[in-house]
Amino acid sequence: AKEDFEKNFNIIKRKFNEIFVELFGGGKSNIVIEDEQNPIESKITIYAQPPGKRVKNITMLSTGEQTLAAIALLFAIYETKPSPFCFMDEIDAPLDDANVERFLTLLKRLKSKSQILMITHNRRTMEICEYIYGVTMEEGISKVISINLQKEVEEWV
Amino acid sequence: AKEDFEKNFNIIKRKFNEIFVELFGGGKSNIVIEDEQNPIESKITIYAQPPGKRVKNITMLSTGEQTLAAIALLFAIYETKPSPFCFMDEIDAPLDDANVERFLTLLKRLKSKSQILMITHNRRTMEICEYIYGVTMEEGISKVISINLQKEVEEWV
Amino acid sequence: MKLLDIEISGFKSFANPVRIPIDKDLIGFVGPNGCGKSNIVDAIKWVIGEQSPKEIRCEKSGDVIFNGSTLRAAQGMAEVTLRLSNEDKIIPLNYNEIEITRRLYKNGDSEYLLNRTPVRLKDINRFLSGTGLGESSYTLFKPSVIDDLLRPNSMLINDIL
Amino acid sequence: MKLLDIEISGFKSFANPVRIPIDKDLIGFVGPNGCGKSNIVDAIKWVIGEQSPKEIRCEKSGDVIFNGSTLRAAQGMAEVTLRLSNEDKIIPLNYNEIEITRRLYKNGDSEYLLNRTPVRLKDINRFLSGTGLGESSYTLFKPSVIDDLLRPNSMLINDIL
Ligand SMILES: Nc1ncnc2c1ncn2[C@@H]1O[C@H](COP(=O)(O)OP(=O)(O)OP(=O)(O)O)[C@@H](O)[C@H]1O
Ligand SMILES: Nc1ncnc2c1ncn2[C@@H]1O[C@H](COP(=O)(O)OP(=O)(O)OP(=O)(O)O)[C@@H](O)[C@H]1O
Ligand SMILES: [Mg+2]
Ligand SMILES: [Mg+2]
Repeated sequence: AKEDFEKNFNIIKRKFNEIFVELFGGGKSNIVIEDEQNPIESKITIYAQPPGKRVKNITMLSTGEQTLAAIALLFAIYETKPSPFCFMDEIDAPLDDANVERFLTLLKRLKSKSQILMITHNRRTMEICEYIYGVTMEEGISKVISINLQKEVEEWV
Repeated sequence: AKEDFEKNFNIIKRKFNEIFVELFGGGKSNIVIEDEQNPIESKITIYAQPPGKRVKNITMLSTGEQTLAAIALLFAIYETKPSPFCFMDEIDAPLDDANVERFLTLLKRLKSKSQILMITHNRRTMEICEYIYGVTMEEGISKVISINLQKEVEEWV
Repeated sequence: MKLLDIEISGFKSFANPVRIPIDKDLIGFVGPNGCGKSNIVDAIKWVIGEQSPKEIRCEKSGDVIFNGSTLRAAQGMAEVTLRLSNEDKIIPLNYNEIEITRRLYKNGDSEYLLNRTPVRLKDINRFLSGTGLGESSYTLFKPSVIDDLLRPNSMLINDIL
Repeated sequence: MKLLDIEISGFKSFANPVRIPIDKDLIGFVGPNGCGKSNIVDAIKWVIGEQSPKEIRCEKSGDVIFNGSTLRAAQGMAEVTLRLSNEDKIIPLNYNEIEITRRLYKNGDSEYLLNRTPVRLKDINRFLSGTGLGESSYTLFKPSVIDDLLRPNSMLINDIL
């Protein structure tokens, strides 16, 4: 079990850095097992350094930077232990327009490997969806209708 | 101290319901001191019921509904213990367009009583600001420039 | 393996039965606050066997059953069916399509069905293990998961591995 | 009482001195992720006496001093000055304008000034008490405050009252 853990951990560490550089356009990131003797129970520290900054620890970043770094790490985990589908529920909310674009580029790459169900309020994110469902609530009861893209998206947001 | 606590608590309770109805266009809300004997240390339960729904406890609401209900409560507290200024840091992010409009109407009322510093990525929220500062970062150092509304806001978002 | 569609009836705010085809790679759900988008995600996690009410934003397991609105009485049962393609036989069964169904009655009884045949939860877990489907924690990207990841003594990565 | 302007120098990402007039009722701050918007809010909370590093998103009190970037060395001091109007004499001092300044040096020394005269933190707290300025918890509306309010055993309302 310990070997498996360390093997997967190192894969995630490498992928985390690759995806981090892709999302931030530079910089570097790392995850470190604090207690080498007992990795499975050990605390894991996350380091993230956006390009041009001195920060080391992910907790010193801004809300948007933390979200983007965490997305990079979650994607790295997801690529190491894939699943046939995944959900994203308003994960793009704290991101500014430039970071949303970088996130969407990454998403396009991921969707070829597994199905993604995306809940969002962001128009740009809706535009890259292949199909969109509108959900409404009348008198406390939810209904789902399928929307023909572009034309209807304006009304729904 | 106990009398003061209960007096302020009842003011907040009343204002919470008023603002809740204004933000949700109906429904009702309440805050209840669980341990009457010892109000100052007691747990306080927050009830919130959007119009048309049976839900009672605020934790059963959606992300956006919880945010809007919490804003109503925070405003109620703020109106009971006013301060010369307050900050709002991306509090509008989980709200859909209709709820943003209701939030902004409330904001216009509040700004006549105290100064508000608002950090936002939402264009509609920017439009109601009387003055906007753009913040940029170059080589890890922040700069602030004042932007003339409307024309420049498009570029900044 | 791919998701084909999901049928929800009596689960949370879905009082009326609803069938949602999911046969594309990137599907968006949009709509106002509180309309039921996140409830769809909860329905998928629940049908594949989620046992912890907290993971699907409930206080107790019975909270998944539609509990009524101003115009509609509460229902007696929640039911969700997930249809999956299985041509690649990732699930070790000799079917090209697999339907997983979960029901919960107001009296607390629950049923699981695989291609409309009653099975136990243990069977569902056995068939799904190794597909990555049962692992719920890292397949849901949302702000509260990010908070868990960044919390000082987070064991999220350890749990996943 | 109204805010008139804030001057920030060497505090967090503000290596270069910056003066921001705040003489309107609703002022917006916009800009990309990580550019320094929330740092301005931290600067205001810090200058009026915030003692807990956690409340201004730091691990230790020295984290407020600009710690360098790829092109710039770390600074030796952080300084913030807040100018307030006091025509209504809410702060019991015979000035129409009040300037509060806080400095922190790399060696840990800190200074507080009121209208450029050295004072102690106790004096700042005494003058500000009753104005609502010192109470930081309920004057900052942000997602993490909402999370604190909705947490099962939250004492946020009790603390404020
Ligand atoms: N058992 C139930 N019976 C009836 N309604 C329920 C039940 N459980 C949850 N709901 C309702 O579902 C609504 C929440 O839906 P959901 O969380 O999916 O919203 P959402 O579309 O994700 O909104 P947001 O954009 O704010 O995140 C709540 O208003 C809640 O009252
Ligand atoms: N002592 C310091 N020295 C230098 N830079 C610092 C210091 N403290 C914080 N920073 C930097 O300030 C940046 C964060 O700024 P801030 O949190 O204000 O961003 P923001 O504009 O609010 O972004 P967002 O829109 O993502 O919330 C971080 O990238 C961090 O590296
Ligand atoms: Mg939701
Ligand atoms: Mg911020």
